[in-house]
Amino acid sequence: MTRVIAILNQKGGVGKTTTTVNLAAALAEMGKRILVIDLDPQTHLGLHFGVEDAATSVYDLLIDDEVPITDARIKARKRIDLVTSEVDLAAAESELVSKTDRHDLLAKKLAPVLHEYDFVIIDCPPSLGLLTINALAAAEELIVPMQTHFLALQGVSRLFETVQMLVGGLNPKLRVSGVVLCMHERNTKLAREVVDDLQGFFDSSRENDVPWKNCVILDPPIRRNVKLAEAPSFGQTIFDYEPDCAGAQDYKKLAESVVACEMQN
Amino acid sequence: MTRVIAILNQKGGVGKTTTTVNLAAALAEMGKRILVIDLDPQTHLGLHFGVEDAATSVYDLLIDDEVPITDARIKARKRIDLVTSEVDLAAAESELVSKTDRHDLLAKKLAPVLHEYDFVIIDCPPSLGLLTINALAAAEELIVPMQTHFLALQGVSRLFETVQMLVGGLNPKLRVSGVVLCMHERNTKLAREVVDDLQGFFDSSRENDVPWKNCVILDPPIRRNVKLAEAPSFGQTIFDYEPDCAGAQDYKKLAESVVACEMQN
Ligand SMILES: Nc1ncnc2c1ncn2[C@@H]1O[C@H](COP(=O)(O)OP(=O)(O)OP(=O)(O)O)[C@@H](O)[C@H]1O
Ligand SMILES: Nc1ncnc2c1ncn2[C@@H]1O[C@H](COP(=O)(O)OP(=O)(O)OP(=O)(O)O)[C@@H](O)[C@H]1O
Ligand SMILES: [Mg+2]
Ligand SMILES: [Mg+2]
Repeated sequence: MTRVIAILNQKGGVGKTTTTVNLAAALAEMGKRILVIDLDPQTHLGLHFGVEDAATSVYDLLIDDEVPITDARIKARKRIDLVTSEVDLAAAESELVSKTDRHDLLAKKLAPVLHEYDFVIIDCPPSLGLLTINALAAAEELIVPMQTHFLALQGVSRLFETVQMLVGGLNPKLRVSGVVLCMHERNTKLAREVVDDLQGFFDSSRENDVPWKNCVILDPPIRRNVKLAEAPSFGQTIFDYEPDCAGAQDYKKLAESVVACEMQN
Repeated sequence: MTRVIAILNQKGGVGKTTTTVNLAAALAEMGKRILVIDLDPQTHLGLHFGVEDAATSVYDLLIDDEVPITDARIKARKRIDLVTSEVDLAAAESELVSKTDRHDLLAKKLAPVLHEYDFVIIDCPPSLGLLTINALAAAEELIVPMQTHFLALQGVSRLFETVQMLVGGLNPKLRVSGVVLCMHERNTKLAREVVDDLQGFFDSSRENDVPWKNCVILDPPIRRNVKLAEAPSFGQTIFDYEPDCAGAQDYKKLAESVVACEMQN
C-alpha cells in the first residue's frame, strides 16, 4: 500500500528539504522503493542528491496534460527516483490558476505509477499556494518539520487551521500524521517548553474530528548537526556523507518511526 | 541625516526579525532614535517587543491614503517607536495591486516623520512581493541577514539580482550596505567556506556599478545563541532578557558597525 506523504510547513528554513532527502535515503536503506517530488522553485532536491535537474521537470508535468511522469523521473539513488523542479515553477502558480482541475494536476500524474513505490515523498515550498495545494490533494499524509522555538508554535497552529480549511473540500482523507522536530537543541529550556506545549495541543485534539487527531511528535527529534548542512554542498545525503554522525542516526530512527506509525493509522 | 534601512531576505527563518529587534534596541542604547516598521503579516515585531498590536496597523497605512503614520506608531521602548502589522496584511498584496502608486505607499507615509528619527528599520516578510517592494522604494539601504550555509549563498545571489532589477526603475539610490551572518557557527569548515565565497563575491563587485558595490559583511557575525530564541517568548529584546550573553554582545557590536559603515558610503 503506497504511502504518499507531503512534507509541509509554510515557514521557511525549518528543515523540509533536509527531512525529505534524508528520510527518503533512510527508507531506501531499509529496502523501500521511494519516489521523491520537488515542488519547490528553489530546486534544492537536485542539489541535495547531486543530480542535474532533468530536461522534463515537475513544472512540465503540471503545465502540460500530455507529459507523463515517466518522462520526468530520474534515478537519484538505488531505490530512489526523483522528479526535479526548475526555477520557472515559480511562474506556475499564476499560470495554473485558470486550469479546470488545477488542484489535482499532481495527483493525476502520480496515479499510474503509485504501485511501483512504497513511499512517495513531496517536498513543498514555504508557502500555502497552488503548488502546496497540489501536494495536499495528492497526499494522504502530512509530515510537518518544525523548529523547537517559540514562534514556530504559532506558525504550526496557523498551518493546521489552513490545512483543515483546505482539506475539507479538497481531500477529506488527508491526515497530519507527524511533526518532525528539526535542529533540536535538547538541553535548552526553550526546546523542552515548546515540546510540552505541542504535546499538550495534540493530547487535547485526540477526541476531535480534525486532520491532526492522531498526529504524533515523531521520535527522535533531529538534533542540530552541522554535517546535515554540509552534505548538500557535496551533493550527498547524510548517509553518503557521514553515515555514523548524529544526523544520520537521528534520520535512520525517524524512518523507523515513520514506518511504525502506519500501523496505528 | 535619517538612515532608512530595509532588513531583507526572501528566505524564511534566517534572522530578519531577530536582527530588526536587536539592532534597533542596540542603536537605541547608543542614544539613537529609532522607528521600526513591521511589514510582515506574521506580526512578529509586536511579540518580540512585548506590545499589543496597535488598533491602527501598517496595513491601514498602506490601504488608506488618509491615515497618517502618527495614528499607527506606538512607543515600544525608550527611543523606539513601532508600527505594528496585522494578519490581514497578507491580503494587502492583492488589494494594493491596483493602486496607482502602489510601490510608494510606505515612502509617502514615512516622509513627514523622517526628521524625528536617526534610523528607520523595516522588517520584511520572506518574499519579494509588493510589501517588500514598498520597503525597497522607501529605503536607501538594505541589510541582508543570512545563514552561513551552502544553500544560503544561492538564495543571496538570486536576491541581489532581483534587487538590481527592481531598483533600476524604482529607487536608483538604493544600495545593499551589509550582510549580517546569523546563527553563525564559527568553528565549522562550512561557515568559513561560505564566508570566503561571499567575501570573494563582494571583492569582485567593487568596480561594477551594482547596488552591492560597497556591500560589506558586517562585523561581527551573530553567533547561534539560544537566548536570542528565548527572548521573544518573554516579549523582550536580548538587552532586556540577558544583556551579558553572547547574542547581546554580538548585536551591540553589530550596531557599532552599522553606525560606522555610514561614514564610508
Ligand atoms: N538538523 C540540522 N542541523 C543543522 N543544520 C540543518 C539541520 N536541518 C537543516 N539544516 C540546515 O538548515 C537550512 C534550512 O534547512 P532546509 O533547507 O532543509 O529547510 P526548508 O524548510 O526546506 O527551507 P525552505 O523553506 O527554504 O525550503 C539548510 O542550510 C540546512 O542544511
Ligand atoms: N543567533 C541566533 N541564535 C539562535 N536562534 C536564533 C538566532 N537568530 C534567530 N534565531 C531564532 O531562529 C528563528 C528564526 O529567526 P527570525 O524569526 O529572526 O527569522 P526571520 O528571517 O525573521 O524569519 P521569517 O522569514 O519567518 O520572518 C527564530 O525562532 C529565532 O528566535
Ligand atoms: Mg526546502
Ligand atoms: Mg521575520
